[in-house]
Amino acid sequence: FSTFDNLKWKTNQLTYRIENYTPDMSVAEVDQSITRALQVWAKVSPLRFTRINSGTADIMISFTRGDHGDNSPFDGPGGFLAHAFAPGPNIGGDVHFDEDEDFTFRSIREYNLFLVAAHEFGHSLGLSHSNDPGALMFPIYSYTDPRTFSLPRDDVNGIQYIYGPNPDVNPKPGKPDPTPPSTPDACDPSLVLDAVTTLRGEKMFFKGRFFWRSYSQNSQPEQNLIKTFWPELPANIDAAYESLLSDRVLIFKGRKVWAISGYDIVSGYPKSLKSMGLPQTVKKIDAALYDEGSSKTLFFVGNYYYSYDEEKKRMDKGFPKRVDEGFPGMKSKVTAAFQVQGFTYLFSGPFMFEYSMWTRRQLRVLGNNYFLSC
Amino acid sequence: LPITPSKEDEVLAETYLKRFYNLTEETGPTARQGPSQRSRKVQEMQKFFGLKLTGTLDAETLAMMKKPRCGLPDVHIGH
Repeated sequence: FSTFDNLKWKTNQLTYRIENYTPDMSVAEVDQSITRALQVWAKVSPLRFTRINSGTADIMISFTRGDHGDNSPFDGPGGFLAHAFAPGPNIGGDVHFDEDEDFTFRSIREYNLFLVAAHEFGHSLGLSHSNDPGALMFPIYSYTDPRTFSLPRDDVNGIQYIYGPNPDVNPKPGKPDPTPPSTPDACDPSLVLDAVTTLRGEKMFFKGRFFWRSYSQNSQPEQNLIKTFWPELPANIDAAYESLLSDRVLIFKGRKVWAISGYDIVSGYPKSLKSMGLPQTVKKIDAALYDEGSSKTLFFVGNYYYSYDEEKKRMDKGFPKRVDEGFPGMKSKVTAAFQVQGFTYLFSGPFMFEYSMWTRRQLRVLGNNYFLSC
Repeated sequence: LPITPSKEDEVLAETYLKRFYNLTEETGPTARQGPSQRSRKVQEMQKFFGLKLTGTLDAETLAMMKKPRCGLPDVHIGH
């Protein structure tokens, strides 16, 4: 997180006023979005907010477009969605939303007002932009379901650095406050990846709400929120693989499978696991791998794996087989898998096992972050 | 692969860097050595977003500039 050179409010009792409304949403929806967005910060700090309907509030909230007299004009649809001023008198603390955007209440489409407002109020209270891609204060908008939104750790640390913690929160014994979500660290030796895949020469590593992209031109893998690229995809996916046959990446979670092509979800998806030839009894898969040598897709489920012929759209005979039958020495559950430069990598917990598909021999045991440039 | 930014992308990048990274018009003699101000500003932006520090408007950098975002400057706080 970062702050505006420690600019902060001198009081914890702040007022706000909604000066006008967007026609994109009902008045009640705007009110609810704004109130909830302020409560995001009130929950974890001593700050308290009171609404006023006339006069000058500490935080004046308005919907406006184009050049609106503060030397920071909006730019029409897309681009800049909103901005806010650091704590201070007059314009300080004020929040402006770009009326040229389509703001929404529940929809995944366009820009959820609660999420945009919560970010802007962070500025109103003294936080600048964070370079943590998982933080609310990261400058790029990404969708998160507002119903399950929880202020990330980086933002909690930021606001508590300025104002301290919420004095009213006394976790009951046995019921600790839920831990704020934090951003996974590629260099954490205990990191356990959810899924890995290739995509047109890139390597992608999924963990929670995030994924890292690693490609030859980039010395450091780039961490992004999954929702930034594919708003429809869930977090905590089970498995992923690149289908060279269809030039798509298949993403698995529970009984559902999505196909992505670049930034788009292929229409007709999500489909059921059954559509991939898996029996009805399989409720989820642990890992998936496209074997270039045999042009078969391997699905790992518990101690077994299936071989799927994508061209014929059917499961190969003689499967499932025990994993250690096909991959000698692999005794623990495979949690992610892919092939890189002809070698097969099976991930299990914080370890990665390198195999040659020709000899079926285990060649090396590596750390999970071997490809993540640590 | 390196791409040649379109005129539109160049304008977008200039507006972006002026707004968020305090890019100013370069006047006077051009220095013979060292990266240009724009290249340094592009690198600053790339560093913030965890992109590869090329100092050029590559595809990744342009894609990041085009994403919807908060209009508050990242580095230099406007007064």
